[in-house]
Amino acid sequence: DYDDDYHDEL
Amino acid sequence: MNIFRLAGDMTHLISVLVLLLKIYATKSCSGISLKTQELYAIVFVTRYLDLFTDFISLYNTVMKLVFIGSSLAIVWCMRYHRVVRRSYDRELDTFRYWILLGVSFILALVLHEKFTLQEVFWAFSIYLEAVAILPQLVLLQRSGNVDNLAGQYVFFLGAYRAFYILNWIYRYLTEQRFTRWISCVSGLVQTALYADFFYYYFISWKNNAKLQLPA
Repeated sequence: DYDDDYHDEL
Repeated sequence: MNIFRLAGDMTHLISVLVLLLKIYATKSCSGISLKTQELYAIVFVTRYLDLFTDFISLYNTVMKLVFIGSSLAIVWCMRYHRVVRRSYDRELDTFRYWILLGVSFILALVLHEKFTLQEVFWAFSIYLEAVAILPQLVLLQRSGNVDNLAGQYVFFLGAYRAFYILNWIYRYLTEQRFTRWISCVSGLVQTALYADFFYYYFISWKNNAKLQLPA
């Protein structure tokens, strides 16, 4: 689960 | 991580390596837009503000450093390297990119995920990347003949975002809460801007002819 501003993409 | 995103990142990396190869091997940056390179440097710097605060994975951190480092190195080379800078098509690379910077920033102030400095800059980098290729495409059309490495550079740069679109579709279907509308819409616009380039690139490849973009 991640919150919206967690950017795991480059 | 999924195969589409990995393919996208690798294609993006290849595009950077092709450009570095062209500049290093031929000591020339003819056919390359400095403005697009500067826009990409801004894209990476503003997108990876979380480089030192959020550790996601070694892969993620290494790739961020590679993209930031290579884009800054290419801008430096094209501006200051005494041999390379002479081959820069200064008089052809005249796209008024301040417009792209201004519109992207205003859009980021209006449309973002959260109104925080990091999120506004992240959205700015997404919008800016969608249009960052425009000076390069204009330069290619003006310079007429496109040398192989410059054509391959633009091809891989366009292909990477197409893989990312497949990645977003895959994540949307497999992760219940995946919503990345800002990235998806911008990614679609970005890939669409390459459409005519891809068309002429395919034609030149099929006819085994030099890539000619209509002026």
